[in-house]
Amino acid sequence: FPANTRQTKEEDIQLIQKYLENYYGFEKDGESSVWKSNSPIIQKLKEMQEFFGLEVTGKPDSGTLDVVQKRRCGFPDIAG
Amino acid sequence: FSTFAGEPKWAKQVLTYRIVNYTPDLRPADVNAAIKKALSVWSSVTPLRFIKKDRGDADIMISFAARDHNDFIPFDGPGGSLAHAYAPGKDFGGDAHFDEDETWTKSTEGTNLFYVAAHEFGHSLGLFHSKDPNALMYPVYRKFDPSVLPLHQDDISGIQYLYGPSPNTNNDQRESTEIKDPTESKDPALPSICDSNLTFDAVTTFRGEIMFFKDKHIWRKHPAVSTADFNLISSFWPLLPPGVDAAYEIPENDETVIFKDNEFWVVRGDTIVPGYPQKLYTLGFSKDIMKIDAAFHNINEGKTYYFIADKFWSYDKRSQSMDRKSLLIRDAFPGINGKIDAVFQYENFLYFFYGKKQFEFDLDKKRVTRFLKTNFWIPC
Repeated sequence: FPANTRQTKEEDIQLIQKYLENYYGFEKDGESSVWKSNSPIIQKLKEMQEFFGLEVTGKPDSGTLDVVQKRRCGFPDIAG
Repeated sequence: FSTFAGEPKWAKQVLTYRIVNYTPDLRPADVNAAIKKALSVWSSVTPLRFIKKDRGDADIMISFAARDHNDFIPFDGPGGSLAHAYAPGKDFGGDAHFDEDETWTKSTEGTNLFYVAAHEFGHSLGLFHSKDPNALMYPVYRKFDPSVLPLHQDDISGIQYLYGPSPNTNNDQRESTEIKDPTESKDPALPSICDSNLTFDAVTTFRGEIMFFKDKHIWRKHPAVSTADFNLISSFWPLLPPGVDAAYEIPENDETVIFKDNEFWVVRGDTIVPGYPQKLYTLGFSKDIMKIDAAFHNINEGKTYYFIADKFWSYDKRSQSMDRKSLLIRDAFPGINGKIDAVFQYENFLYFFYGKKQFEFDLDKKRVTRFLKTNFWIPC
């Protein structure tokens, strides 16, 4: 079980990161992709959770994953 | 709602659009209807009007493509990103791209083209995404009720912040649950070019085309093209009333003069020349003349002819004088007796319309050369 969970978790992380790159102007590089409490990716995740009225946890929780997997407009949600 | 940074918006009210290519998921006619209906969602609450072009450049270029498609935002295959559009501006500005890897439908199954297009055209007009989950400009695609106008008050507030309200309907569009697509043939009020009893209000040449006015619509026909475009008059000139009386073109000035009751407008392309409408008498008519039936401008003579009942007046551009007295139509145009609905000149012939009939008149031979059906020029 742990292996599966770990893989799914990795996929989820990738999915959310891609979403933040596409629609929240997150720019991936070595350091910023680390999921530490104040890292850029956490800030972007909070922005996204706030835009969609989700609980702003800064964590890749189920509510966030649910939104990330929905079909949507290809234009970003924040002014680029 | 929100706008793009710097609030880019179109400086004009009449915008052109062109469907550059079509998705194989739908019949072209369904794509045309979905796009037209999606644009009418926005024109129903603003002064904006949209004219379809079939060739050349347009303000809003609409295309279907998959993955990388020559802009910096490649699509991502089925699901995920469905489409995107650019803020108002030149080149890419206003353009809308739809992901061909989606299954485009005109129902609530798959991805409904009308609904996505209505959202994307919000971007093309200057709106950014909305946080209101009920708003059309919310970024996530949701199941929707096709019988209800998809605009939420948040969308209407946003678009009217940029362009103001529609000049001829109340601000709150929420009562209108159905978008009337002007090309819907179900609407009994729509004139049909195949109607053998068809009559026209006015006919004129217009920048190489011929324009046939009927109630609130116009047919536009280029002599070299087999098809004709069918538009609302308001999509060209939002402030012009329906049911015009007469129209003629002065090609050398690139002006077209359009009459309704005792007023007339001068238009150049899709713009009404400032200072119009003006009253009929300013052309030299007596003030008791309250409307004219038809008119044409003879470019060779430099004269403009105005028809009222069974008489006509002519204005000589060179001497800048209007006839003091009217003449009988049948004296100058033998075979044309009585009141006419419309007239226009094409090459060296005049075409007189009255009722269901059309008479071709040879200006050299000074006689009627052909009897034609009213809809002779436009394929049924």
